[in-house]
Amino acid sequence: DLDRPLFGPPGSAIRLHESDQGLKKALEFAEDRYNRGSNAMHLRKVSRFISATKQLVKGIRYTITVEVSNTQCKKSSMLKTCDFYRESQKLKTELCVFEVWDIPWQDTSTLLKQKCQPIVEPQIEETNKVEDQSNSQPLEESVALLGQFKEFLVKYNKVYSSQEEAERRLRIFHENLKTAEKLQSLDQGSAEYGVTKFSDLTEEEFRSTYLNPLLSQWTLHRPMKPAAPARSP
Amino acid sequence: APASWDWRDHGAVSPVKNQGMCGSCWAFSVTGNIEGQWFLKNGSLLSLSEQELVDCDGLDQACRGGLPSNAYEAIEKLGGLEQETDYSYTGHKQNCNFATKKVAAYINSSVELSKDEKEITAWLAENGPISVALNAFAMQFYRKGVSHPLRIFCNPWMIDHAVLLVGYGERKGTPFWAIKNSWGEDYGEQGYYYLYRGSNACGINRMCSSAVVN
Repeated sequence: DLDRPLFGPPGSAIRLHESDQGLKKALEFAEDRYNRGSNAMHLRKVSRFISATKQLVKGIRYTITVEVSNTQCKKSSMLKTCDFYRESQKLKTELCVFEVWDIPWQDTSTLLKQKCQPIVEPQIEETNKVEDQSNSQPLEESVALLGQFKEFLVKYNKVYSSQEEAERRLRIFHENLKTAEKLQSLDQGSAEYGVTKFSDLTEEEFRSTYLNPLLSQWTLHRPMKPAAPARSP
Repeated sequence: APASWDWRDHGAVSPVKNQGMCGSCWAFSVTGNIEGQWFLKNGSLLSLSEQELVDCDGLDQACRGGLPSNAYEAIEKLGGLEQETDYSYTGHKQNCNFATKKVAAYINSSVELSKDEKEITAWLAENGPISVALNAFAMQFYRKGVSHPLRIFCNPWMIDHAVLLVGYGERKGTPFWAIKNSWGEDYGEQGYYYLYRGSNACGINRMCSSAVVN
């Protein structure tokens, strides 16, 4: 039961440092499975560690966010050390989220989830025109969103019960940011809309927790005496 | 009416409060109004209890919502409001433990104001902060500045949040209402929401009322 003191309450996710031994083993397993599953010619390896958590379930579940890029090694070569390409176009870097389920007492690991999306670099053509990013999902947007969400969690001291809950709240946070941008672009005043302490709530949660639907039930209103108008300034 | 007015400058508004995870905005709006009326009639600014309304106002529905018009009636029947410190806020309904001997402020009746924004402006400057209600959709995302959402975002018939009008003025040519909210000081501009004045935005003109203290 050595691990128990290192975990929070059952089910809660604990942030990991890159040097964690268990994490290294899980990451190697995920990398291996990733290469087996892809038909790319070159071996791809983790080029940058972003974040990871572990959670006590029947065994240990690791959730890892990393960048994966092309090395110069062909898959067929059995070279031990492989360098990354220097040219960013050849790197073909992807942002990936892996979920590895590790069962130490059976010495087995399972890749539960692998989600990767390419990182699109701005394409500078001869005419120096920068490609329009708005209709693609660049990594910068994802990383910026993660950064904003992290700031939000710290500022408003938000704690979620599980990794799934955190990911769900991140999605709601993202939707709310888009609504705020819409409000912002169409506002006729000088307001600033954006992240508030309610940014991780769906519109329905916000309405049912903080608002007062009775107010718009006009039939409930008790008629009141009219106020006398103002006399003078 | 004067070009601008702010009852915070005249000592008639207590610090911003926090209703927590409870739909008791109606109670905060009404106590805010009565705090202002009591101050103007007696010269002392009290912080009055919303929890008393949440627990003891049988006409309304505590954290599931309520109407200012009902709350005034309930306060008249109860005999008045205790101070915040005597009946402190918990954010959920409990048994009523109202004590008449602790009543700090009472009201004699209540009135409904005109729906004309110019009239409301003049009335506020003359008589004190006003209990109002509006559509709060944009408020979930509001950080600062004078909010003037498009009508599609702020249906004036879908009133779902009660607040307190404490002042009005202009910022860089944009007329505004200064609105005391009850979501804590870390919301909006130190707890305040500023809304465009002059277009009945978000239905701000639809449910204006005040207690009357003789």
